Amino acid sequence: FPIDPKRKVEEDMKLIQKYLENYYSFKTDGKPVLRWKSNSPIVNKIKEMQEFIGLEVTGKLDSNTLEMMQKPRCGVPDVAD
Amino acid sequence: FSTFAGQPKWGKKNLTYRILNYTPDMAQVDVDAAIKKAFTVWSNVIPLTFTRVDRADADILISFAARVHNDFNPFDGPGGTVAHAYAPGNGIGGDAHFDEDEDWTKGSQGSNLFFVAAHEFGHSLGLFHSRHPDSLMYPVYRHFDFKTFRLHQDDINGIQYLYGNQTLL
Repeated sequence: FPIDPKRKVEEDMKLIQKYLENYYSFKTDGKPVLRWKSNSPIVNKIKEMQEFIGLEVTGKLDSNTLEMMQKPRCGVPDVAD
Repeated sequence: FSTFAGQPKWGKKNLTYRILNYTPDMAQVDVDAAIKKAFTVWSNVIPLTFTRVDRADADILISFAARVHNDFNPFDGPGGTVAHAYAPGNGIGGDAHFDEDEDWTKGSQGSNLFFVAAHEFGHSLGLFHSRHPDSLMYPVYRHFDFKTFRLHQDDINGIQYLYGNQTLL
């Protein structure tokens, strides 16, 4: 079956949102973030995560960032709540 | 390296630990050995000792659990979070929990218990995550070479910042 690109993007967005909530104290109202704008809270958090982990800081869901987020890791957050 | 907010650390030199249960993934003797070796990583560089006990009042309680396990930080099934531990303190402080849904091993397949335990015990002693990708306290699991494993200088600097070095014994 072909991959639905829209569905893939939504899954990636859910993944990063959950990751940032779990490990980077990202606060949401429980609703999925559907659109990103530059300097929005989630983009700033992605940049924070990329900087901490040692990735290129783009604020975007590039392949390196997605790959890193899918690796097993410690459950202690990387930033204090 | 970095420490938890407020820099919590143990106020005594001789700490005790208790293994509350075992993973079925490994022989018990191998779990015991991995845990002991993980503590040795730290006791080699700081003036603290770690003694295994079966008393309920051990400083560091070690357990394997899946999903919800009575600490408001449920595990997430296979992959993702493999373990977590708490900063030094009373009660749950210092305790280390390992996700039973992972495949725990003493080798290079799955999640190596020694490596993860050594990282978690860093938290039990007061270290927070490091940004240095080669350090033990880097948050992302990586495969490593048993033969060449050494505690990274960043980890040594961090733990000795909290407890001093071995020569102070």
